[in-house]
Amino acid sequence: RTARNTKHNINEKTVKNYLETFGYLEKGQLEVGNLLMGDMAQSYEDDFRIAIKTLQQFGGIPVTGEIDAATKQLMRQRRCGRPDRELHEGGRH
Amino acid sequence: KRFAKQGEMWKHTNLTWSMSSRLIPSQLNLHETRHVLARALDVWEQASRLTFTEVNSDEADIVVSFARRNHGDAYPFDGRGSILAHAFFPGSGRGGDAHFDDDELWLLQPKNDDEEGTSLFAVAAHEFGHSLGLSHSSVKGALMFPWYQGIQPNFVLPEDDRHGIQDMYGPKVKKKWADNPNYRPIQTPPTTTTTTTTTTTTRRPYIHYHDRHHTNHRHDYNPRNPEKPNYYPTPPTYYPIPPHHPRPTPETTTRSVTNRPARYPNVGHEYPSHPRPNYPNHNVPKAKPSPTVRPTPSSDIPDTCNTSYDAVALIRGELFIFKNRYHWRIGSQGRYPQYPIEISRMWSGLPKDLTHVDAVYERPDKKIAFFVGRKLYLFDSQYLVRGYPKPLTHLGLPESLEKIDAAMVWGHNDKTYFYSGTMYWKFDEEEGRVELDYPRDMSMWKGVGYNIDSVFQWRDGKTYFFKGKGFWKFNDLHMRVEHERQLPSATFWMKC
Repeated sequence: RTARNTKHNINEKTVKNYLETFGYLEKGQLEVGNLLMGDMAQSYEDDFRIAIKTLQQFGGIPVTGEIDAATKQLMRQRRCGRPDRELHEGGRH
Repeated sequence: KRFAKQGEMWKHTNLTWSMSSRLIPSQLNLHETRHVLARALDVWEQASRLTFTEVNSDEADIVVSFARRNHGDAYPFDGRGSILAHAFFPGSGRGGDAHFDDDELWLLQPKNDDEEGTSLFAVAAHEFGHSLGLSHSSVKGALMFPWYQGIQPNFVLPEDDRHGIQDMYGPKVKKKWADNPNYRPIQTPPTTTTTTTTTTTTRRPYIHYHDRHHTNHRHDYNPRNPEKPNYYPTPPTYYPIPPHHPRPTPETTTRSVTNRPARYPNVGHEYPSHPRPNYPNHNVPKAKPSPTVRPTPSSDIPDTCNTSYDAVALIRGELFIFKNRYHWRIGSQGRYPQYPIEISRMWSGLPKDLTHVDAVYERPDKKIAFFVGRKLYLFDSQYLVRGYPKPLTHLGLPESLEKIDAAMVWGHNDKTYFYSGTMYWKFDEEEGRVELDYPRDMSMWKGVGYNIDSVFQWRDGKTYFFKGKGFWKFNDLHMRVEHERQLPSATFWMKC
């Protein structure tokens, strides 16, 4: 069996994918953000930081809103595949 | 910071569980694996009124599978990565089932694990929490905490999890059954069953006597009279469809065989308590049943008052019901006479050797979409739009998708949805592609199960799901069927 890959590189893309997989961020939300200018783009930037803070809070690590070492370590940890925040249909969360 | 309930829970407390007959662990001893899983279930049994009986059937409430990567649901595994397993909330079909990543190195002994090995007991106890209706908890140390924490040797269910399960199913009743105030006389001689006894139980209302824990028995059947449906949706109101101006029909012949896969055989044989004889010893899932072309005998005209439906759609305000090669049309004056007639008589652009259609819906732009096997046929009134049929992949649907079960524009948010098997997609009509955050699991539409036949929005703005010869009215707000029991389609829609 191949050894567990615990050193995989964590960058903004993998963080976004992680946040989407486990229900902290809706898929495609940031792509729309990149198209918008001014304060609308800023609000999508905030969504990303809010999602990181929510993950940090749920995971019981310091809430900084940054992709810091503790957050990277949390994201490398083995875990259940279900989302932490369950999706709803019809736009309600 | 505490447990979270997802909302779904089991209506009965005597749950059955089984290893999947197909997806078994490729690296573990089966007998020991079953023993570990039984211990993990016992964690929840000791804290609640639930009881778990192992059976040997893929129809059990909780079916445990060991699978790799993409394994037919919306949550692929990642090899030896960070995702270990997942499970589905209570419900029919796949509801309650637990999937474990077969690429992981699972440890069966309760010794402390390390970076490589993972305790199957710890993960199974967590996943079974989902199977019972618990979501993730943000309490560190709780069993339902989403990140793996290994397991302490003499494991005791943490308080947060105990509160969660007892909040849903009630605490275990330890008192002797004789002096239990709500004990009621047994009407049939008790059959002694214990947790580890393996028996094939069929889901029927019965009195279950369980003496190992001296729990009082429960009347599981409902003494009330069977509920009479206390409503009748407004009867369909009809108005004539605007006349079509037939144009010369270009001779388009596209030959495509459409077929409907045979229903998957149901495994349900007796299972001795010791390991199963001649057990398949490799993890290659059985090949999918080869799709068989539905025969088209001359007399495949469906019986109007005794049939299921392949597709149902509201087109130009009239109700079209499709079955085999035929369709009925219900207008303002009721069912059109001389129906059912061949579908191809109205939509000649469909394949000549058409056996049935899978799904039909009227798009917001008033074009009519027919799904036949892996293809989409788009019609402008009766005329096939140039460039069609197109493959399902053209809509962003996966290559592996063999057919669509149903399609509709959902009145709740005016978005288009496609359904197939255990999954569904939201479709962006402007983009012409399914949206990114899909597919999702059908259990979102509570009560309709999987593999539906059709869905559509009727003139009363309500959503109706069809399966077999019955239908459910669906509550869009609560995202669940309005009545557990299906209503007969023939009586209501065909006025039989």
